[in-house]
Amino acid sequence: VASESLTNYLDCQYFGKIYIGTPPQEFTVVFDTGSSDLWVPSVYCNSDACQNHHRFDPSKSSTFQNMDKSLSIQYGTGSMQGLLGYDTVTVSNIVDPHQTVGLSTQEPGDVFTYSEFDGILGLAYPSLASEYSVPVFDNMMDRHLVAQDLFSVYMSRNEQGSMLTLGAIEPSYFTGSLHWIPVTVQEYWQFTVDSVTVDGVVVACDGGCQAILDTGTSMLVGPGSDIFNIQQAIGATEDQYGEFDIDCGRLSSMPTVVFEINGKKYPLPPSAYTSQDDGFCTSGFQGDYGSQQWILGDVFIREYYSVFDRASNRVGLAKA
Amino acid sequence: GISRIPLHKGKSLRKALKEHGLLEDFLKNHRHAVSRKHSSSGV
Repeated sequence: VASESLTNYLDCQYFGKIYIGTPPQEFTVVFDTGSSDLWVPSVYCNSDACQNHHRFDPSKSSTFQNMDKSLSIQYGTGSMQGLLGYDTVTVSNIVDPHQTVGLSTQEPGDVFTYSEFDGILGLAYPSLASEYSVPVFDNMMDRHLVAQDLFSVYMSRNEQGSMLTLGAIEPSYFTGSLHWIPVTVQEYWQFTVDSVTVDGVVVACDGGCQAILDTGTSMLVGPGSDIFNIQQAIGATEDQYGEFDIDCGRLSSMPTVVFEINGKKYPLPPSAYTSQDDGFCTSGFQGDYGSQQWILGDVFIREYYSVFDRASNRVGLAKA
Repeated sequence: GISRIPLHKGKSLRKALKEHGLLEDFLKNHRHAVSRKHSSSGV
């Protein structure tokens, strides 16, 4: 049984295509460095959320093998149940044979009916995966399908132009040099942040804190009280649902928020940590009173090209 | 050994729920869970 909270996929915006089976069946997935399983809806699932998405049909794949194991993924609004199997997964030009794939048979609740993605492809460490599941990138490494045991992500602010590169670092996506940060716990892509400052004053993460670099989270999430301090420093105000609004007219006078990681400063200007939609501006910082862990999501990754290095268990960051 | 997967920036679930008039209910009912990212996979 694998449990994985999916509530934070609410703001996910970056999607890519993969193909499962022979002949290949197409799926749109979130490439998520904050989880480790691969799952997609299956034809055995009649829930609204499944009906509205591409569903994998094992009977139409000559390479599918049933594992006789079940999978359960926990949503904020319910749970997804499914089966585990093996099949060939094609990601761009890489053909990944005998890959464990989760196939949902039930997705209660109507929330994910409206999601643009069909499933999730996890890129975190195998310790986060369900018991019988081998993460896609681990299978690729084991079979020597990637030139180097690392992958990198560039997230564009535009609709097109974002890129996930398996097996290489692409210098055309960043300026200056990459700075490396050791992974502290090999589950998520986790490392130590030294501090968070505004105008040279520590406003959060005083004395250091643990953070994960997560392509499957849109916002920059931190402990509630720390994030509240940041919201105050940037002048964001809380609405009735706990979201923080910003006066769009103030964007040019708002401060830069600086994350110091492994002795190097990573500034986030207002253009990076705010979003503007239909004339409303909101903060890209989000508080979580239930956790001490920070999540550097798309808000951070758009600003910093990110390398996830499994060979040396380190994360590389450079100005995107 | 090098694979490039173009990602597209699409519509977030938040925006889709808003368009279907479901966002307010979702945030009301799941406010505490929206930001949480934790996996107990393998447990």
